[in-house]
Amino acid sequence: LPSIDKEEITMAEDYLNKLYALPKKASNEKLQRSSSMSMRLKEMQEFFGLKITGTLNEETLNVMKKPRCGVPDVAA
Amino acid sequence: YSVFPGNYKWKKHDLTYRIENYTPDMSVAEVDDSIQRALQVWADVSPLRFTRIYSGVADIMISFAVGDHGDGYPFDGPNGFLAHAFPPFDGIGGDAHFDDDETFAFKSYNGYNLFLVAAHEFGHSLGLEHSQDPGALMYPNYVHRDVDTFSLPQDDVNGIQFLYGPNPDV
Repeated sequence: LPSIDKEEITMAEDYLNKLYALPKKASNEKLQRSSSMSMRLKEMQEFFGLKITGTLNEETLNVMKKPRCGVPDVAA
Repeated sequence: YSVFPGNYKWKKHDLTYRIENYTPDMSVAEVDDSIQRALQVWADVSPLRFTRIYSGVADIMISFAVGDHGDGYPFDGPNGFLAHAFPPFDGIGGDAHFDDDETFAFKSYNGYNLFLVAAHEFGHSLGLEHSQDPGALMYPNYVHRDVDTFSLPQDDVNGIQFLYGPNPDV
């Protein structure tokens, strides 16, 4: 993802963590974090009617950057 | 539309609200008017009625706060998250919090229109979750609308009437 910088990835993780209940703890934390991120991304992309890829892309980031309500879209 | 899982709704139709503090972005009268109109959009299409109180605990406590304000859901500074509200239940349920790091506006386009943000949040206060309909008031992203001609979108009308029924006075 050459066009997406580290700061945007952190922002995206924070967005998914707050609004799509990204689990913080897992036995294999790195692997679980990666698969959870993909799963939550798919949920988020589906919610907003975006192309469902499970990966962070410009279209998804643009939606994440819009001002919004802080109530989760998908309950934990 | 969507409702919170677990059938969160008020078991009464007469609800109270209290404005605990004010944003410096607008006059007191402008905040009062924005909040009153934001509640009225829901009252217009449902049996719910709202009465303002000036002391004690209201069903819907309304406040402006920044950063970590003690509810476990800290605000994030300018832009990003503008506000949040809790579904109907005892205690903090129904309460609406607005991020005072934002610039709120009464009529101008220089800021987030408080009436629109508040009307959305009060949807949560009454039991509605976010809608996937981009035209709905309960869509999660902020969309500026002409507040002088605003009428509650049909998706939101359907949602509130699913929970409480129609306005018996209409």
